[in-house]
Amino acid sequence: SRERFRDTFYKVNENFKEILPLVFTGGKGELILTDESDLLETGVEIMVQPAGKSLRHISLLSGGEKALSAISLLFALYLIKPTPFCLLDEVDSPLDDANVDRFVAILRQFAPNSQFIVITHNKKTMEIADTLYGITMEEPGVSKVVSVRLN
Amino acid sequence: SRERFRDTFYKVNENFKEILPLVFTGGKGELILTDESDLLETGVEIMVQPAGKSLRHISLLSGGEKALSAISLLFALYLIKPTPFCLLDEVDSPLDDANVDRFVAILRQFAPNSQFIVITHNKKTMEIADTLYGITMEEPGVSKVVSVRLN
Amino acid sequence: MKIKAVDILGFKSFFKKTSLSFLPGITGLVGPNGCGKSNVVDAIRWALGEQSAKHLRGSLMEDVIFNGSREKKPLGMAEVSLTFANDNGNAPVQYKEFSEIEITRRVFRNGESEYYINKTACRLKDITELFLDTGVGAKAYSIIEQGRVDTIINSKPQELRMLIEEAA
Amino acid sequence: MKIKAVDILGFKSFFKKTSLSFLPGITGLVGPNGCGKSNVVDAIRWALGEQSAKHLRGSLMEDVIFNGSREKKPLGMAEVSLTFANDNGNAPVQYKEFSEIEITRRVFRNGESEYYINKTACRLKDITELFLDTGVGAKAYSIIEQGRVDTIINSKPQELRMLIEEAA
Ligand SMILES: Nc1ncnc2c1ncn2[C@@H]1O[C@H](COP(=O)(O)OP(=O)(O)OP(=O)(O)O)[C@@H](O)[C@H]1O
Ligand SMILES: Nc1ncnc2c1ncn2[C@@H]1O[C@H](COP(=O)(O)OP(=O)(O)OP(=O)(O)O)[C@@H](O)[C@H]1O
Ligand SMILES: [Mg+2]
Ligand SMILES: [Mg+2]
Repeated sequence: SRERFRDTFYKVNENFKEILPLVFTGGKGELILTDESDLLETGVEIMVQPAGKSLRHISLLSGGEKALSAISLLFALYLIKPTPFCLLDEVDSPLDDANVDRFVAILRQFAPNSQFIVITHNKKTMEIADTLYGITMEEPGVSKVVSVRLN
Repeated sequence: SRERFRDTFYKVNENFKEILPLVFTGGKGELILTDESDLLETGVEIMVQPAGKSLRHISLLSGGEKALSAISLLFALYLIKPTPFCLLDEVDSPLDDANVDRFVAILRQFAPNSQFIVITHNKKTMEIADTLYGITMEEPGVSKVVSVRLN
Repeated sequence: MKIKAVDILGFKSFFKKTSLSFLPGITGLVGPNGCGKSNVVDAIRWALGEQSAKHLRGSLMEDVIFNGSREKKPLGMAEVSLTFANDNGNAPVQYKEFSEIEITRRVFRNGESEYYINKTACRLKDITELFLDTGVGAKAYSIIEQGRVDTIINSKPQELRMLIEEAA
Repeated sequence: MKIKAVDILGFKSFFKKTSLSFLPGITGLVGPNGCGKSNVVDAIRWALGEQSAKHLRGSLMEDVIFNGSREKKPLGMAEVSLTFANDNGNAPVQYKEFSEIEITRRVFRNGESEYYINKTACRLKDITELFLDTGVGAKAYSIIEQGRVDTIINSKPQELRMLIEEAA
């Protein structure tokens, strides 16, 4: 219904606007409706302004900036009805070290009592984790959990 | 034309079959035609058999295995008519350390006299590079090249 | 209800019984390509009652049963158990006494499924209701599978609209 | 013909003149997100004669000109030069004397383009022919842009066929 969409859009947009300046330091972002006059049919677009740059559509950002924007949208949706745990599979692969830090910081800030299970190849993310499990295959085709020590 | 497609398909398949066991140690792979009786209309599919696993369509592999297979296909095509230089933008992001090593090894083996320009966030790839340039933005919106020292 | 542990047996590449206990905070799952990390995500999603095969990277429900390796024959059953801390007071009254709630899902090669709560057989419906009451059920944004971020990046305006509608 | 250097001025985020010299072997380009690494790839592709705007992540050719930042106004021209070692003997006879061949491409806000070989004005056609003779031109598999690997992974059988046909 028109009402329900407008309410949900408002909520996720408020969350998104709050998260963006934390992942784009000195920047901002928002969701916009492609047709504000038609709430039943309108589409939604992601607009982002990294620090010192202009407000632009997500498609004009760099690879890592796009990922950070999409992750922020997913997290903004998550915060509407947070679950006690959240699983993230390799969301950090296009992020540089500083953006990995910012990403983890928003996890800790917005959902301090949640559990996050994060699959990653990124050493920085591994350093930030409270617990680490390694999954390997000693015997081909058969998974095995091993303990992990970071140097 | 039917002839030309068959020849090109044969060439890229031979390259692909040669590269696969080097990125999937103990494994193999090949390209197959969806309709061998209709060379004008047939599609092409990628089949891979990682070590100790069965031959399967690329869609059934893990994230990193898919990337390795796709990179191998692109490289098999490249080898048909190699250019003196080749640019690779963040192809290594889903690869684990061992697969990054294998990927770089095939670059060095098959195109030892080529120049490769590789954009990466991966520390392992950076260690393997012969030369490193850093691109940063001290002033927002303005790119700048800096020298890079790896610890 | 926080997750305390997941036990995986016969599910995809987990031929042997595998247990992971989850503490508060951030748990990292690492390892080489193709070793089973995303399969752990699939196992948890499946145990939470995922019915759609397309969310489990397979075309048939039986695809989740260990289908053999070079040295091991295929298994006949897959089973995943999730143990929750019963800590938010929202659980249905019959579970009030339990400090933990364990849900188990099994599937057999013939397609039959079994469900258990604290080792007592139940219907899928009981598990779904338990999750609705305790706020665990909403899988849409609590599981971000490999490749999902790219899907969002490439989404058209209408697809983003649907994403938001699902959160309503 | 190996690349010896690329000089970028006014192209996308390269407000200042930027030079990168390329030695044999593997050159790594690193740095934070959004700083201009992929723009270097776009610059090289553009200097090689790319005519299709969709391969340059922009909708108009003028999108490649530096369009301003917080402290700098937009520029009126973009220029990229590529310097090659004339080492494989395939270059057209008029370049026999040169140990290096430098090609330059410029575009202005009004849409006009200029092309140079060794600082002598020429037509785009001359550059395209030079590349055909020296085997530099084949861009399809020598430039793997960000996201291309995912595109291959998600390609349908007909799309993979087209990929192979392009290599014929
Ligand atoms: N039913 C099954 N039986 C046995 N093995 C299976 C089954 N389903 C999937 N697999 C195997 O599980 C492996 C994939 O594991 P998974 O996708 O979890 O890897 P991953 O650790 O996430 O790797 P990456 O880092 O590349 O994403 C594949 O080799 C696949 O063949
Ligand atoms: N015509 C232009 N004028 C000025 N800046 C531009 C222009 N076109 C693109 N840019 C900017 O260049 C930046 C993107 O650079 P690029 O895509 O090269 O980043 P990157 O280093 O590859 O990052 P990532 O690691 O995230 O892929 C963007 O911030 C974009 O706004
Ligand atoms: Mg995975
Ligand atoms: Mg980039």
